[in-house]
Amino acid sequence: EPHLTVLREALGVMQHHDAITGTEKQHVANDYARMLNRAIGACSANTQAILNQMVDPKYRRSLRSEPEPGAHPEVPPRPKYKFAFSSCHLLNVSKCELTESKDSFTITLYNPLAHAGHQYVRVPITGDHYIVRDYRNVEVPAQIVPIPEPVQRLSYRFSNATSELVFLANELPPLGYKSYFVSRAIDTLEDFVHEMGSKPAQGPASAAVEPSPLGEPTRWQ
Amino acid sequence: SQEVTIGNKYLNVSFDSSGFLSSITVDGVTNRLRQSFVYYESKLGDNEEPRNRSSGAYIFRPNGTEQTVTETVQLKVIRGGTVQEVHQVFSEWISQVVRVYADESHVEFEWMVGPIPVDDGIGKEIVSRFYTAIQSNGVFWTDSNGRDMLRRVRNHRDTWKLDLVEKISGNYYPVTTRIALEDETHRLAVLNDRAQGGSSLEDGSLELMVHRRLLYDDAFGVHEPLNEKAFGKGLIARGKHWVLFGAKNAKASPTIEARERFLQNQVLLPNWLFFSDASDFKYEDWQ
Repeated sequence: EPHLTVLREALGVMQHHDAITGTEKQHVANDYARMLNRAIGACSANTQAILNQMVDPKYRRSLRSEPEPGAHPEVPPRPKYKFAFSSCHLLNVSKCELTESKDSFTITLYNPLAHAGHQYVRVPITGDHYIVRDYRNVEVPAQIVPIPEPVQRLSYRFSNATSELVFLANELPPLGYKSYFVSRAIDTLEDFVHEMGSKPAQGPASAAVEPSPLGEPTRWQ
Repeated sequence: SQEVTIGNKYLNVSFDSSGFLSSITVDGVTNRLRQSFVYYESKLGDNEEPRNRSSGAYIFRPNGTEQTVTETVQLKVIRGGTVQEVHQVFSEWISQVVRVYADESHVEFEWMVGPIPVDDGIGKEIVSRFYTAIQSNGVFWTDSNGRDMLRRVRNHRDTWKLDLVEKISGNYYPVTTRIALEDETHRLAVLNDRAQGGSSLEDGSLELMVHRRLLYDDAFGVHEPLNEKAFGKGLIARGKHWVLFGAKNAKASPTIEARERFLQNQVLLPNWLFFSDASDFKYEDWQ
């Protein structure tokens, strides 16, 4: 409940006419963005908890929660789960640290409407070959599309992604969810050699497959 | 230097040799559909005179000058089984992706505008404008907070005789989710992903303001110009417009108006996306 209240309070503030129309001073606009970001982050604890109640019990157990550095004292720490569902709030600038850095990840779509739906999913990636499978182990047709050059050139996007993976998520149940398993594929010897060749030559092999840090300065939040 | 076409089983859109969107083909019938970006230069007024204030956060008041961004657009075409895209570069600060998904009957425009250059000392208000051959006779529709579509008539108010001094801004209306125009045979609707100002300043054309950067306060209380700076530069805005164009056919099921409402539901109340690291899971375990 306290997590939800953070967003309730933020939305209360955002009903001011300046927040609706954008006629607030710039530093107030920045503060509104900060409040909303914090509130949406707090509510992610709730969505995470609910999604974990839906998944298999063996992944449901929560781990010990620790207060996050800099967290608001009135907001309880978020529970940690073995199978964590996280959001990517920077998808609108074609950035998602998880999909860019992991070789295997899942995408879960929750449909908040009371009728079935579909959506073309777009996620930023760094590889060349990916396999998308649904829960029935059926491979879903997917396409890799380059991120437009003007977007890639944005100096403060802090992303290594040069492409987006696009696929159709269909038959999304009303008020329900559907998940897809995405794995990066190295499907030919030629690709394998190319893949290895693109890694730094120095260092142990285990280090080579670790996702490299995105180089994002810690001062940006 | 050649015409480019992308499309799917429902529609095709073509780009002329200058790189601008030029036509749309639906059910085998080709119609004019041009899109470009233009900008209005902002008025520097005298804030001591209430009727002559500068264009600012509260007032959209162009100085009467409309500028085109470019005469030629650079194109890059991406084709595939899931989506076909044309990446357009209009200038150093305006670019766009025009996108047709395999199983959708609309065209998606993902625009990116900024940082708006103001080194010339002139504020600028950028609009995306669509041109069709629809004989709209000054009539267009804008929504009211995502609900009813309200009929708007250019240079007209229903309850008094209007003599507009500001012909552009006087015809602008809030567009929360949709703006549309039509004649007896065709209809064009543009859905937006955020509230914007919009209008139809000529028959058959629709426009939505996507970004603005102004250098003067308009003396309505905010006490600073609408000059958002990120990292010392002007703000870059990125967003989407979804365009539905088609024949008006009352017997069609669903009608084009109904398709607009379905699309509104789909794009404005989207699915929530969650991501999970599956590095420690085999597919079968996850399944």
